[in-house]
Amino acid sequence: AQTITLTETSVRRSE
Amino acid sequence: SIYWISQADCQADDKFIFPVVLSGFSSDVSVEVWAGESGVDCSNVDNRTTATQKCWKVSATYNPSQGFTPEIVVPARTILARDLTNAAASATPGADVCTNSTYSDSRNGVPIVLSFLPIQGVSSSIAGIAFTKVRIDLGGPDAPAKLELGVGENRLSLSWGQVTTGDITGYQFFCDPPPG
Repeated sequence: AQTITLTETSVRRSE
Repeated sequence: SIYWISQADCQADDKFIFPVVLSGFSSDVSVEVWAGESGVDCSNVDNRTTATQKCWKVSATYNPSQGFTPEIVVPARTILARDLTNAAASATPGADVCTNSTYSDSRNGVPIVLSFLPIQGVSSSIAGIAFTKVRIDLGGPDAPAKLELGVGENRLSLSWGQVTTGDITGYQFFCDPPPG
């Protein structure tokens, strides 16, 4: 099955 | 922590960048990010189908191969545009969405859920993951109404009505003297 893993601490913003 | 989208963020064309790790993807499965207001399940295909659409697409369609680690980009303006008219909306919204859109008057933080969905075929999907920490707050509070100026000894006393249309951090009053 497909899994997507997102680590919140890796979220960035372009500014 | 909450990821706010402010008026300044919109004007600056701010973008969210989500590094994700994908596994188990066959070549016919892609990844898309869809936005919905809190309580709407964007993994339900009915909410992503034009006639009954409640969610809107906010990323490109990514076609990962096994082991690929993409960075998924979600422009703030695409969230704000709330384009329910086209399931594959691809146009990049301009700055007009900052002041002329569903959310341009939002003052109290509209919660938005971003759903990262594995998409297989035209109309199917299986449950992805939800990112629930985006809030939209494009507008400042209203100015206070019923401003009254009373005279005191060696001072002027101000009174005003409480503002309830937004998150208030304080009031500032300025004196505007006549010319000269």
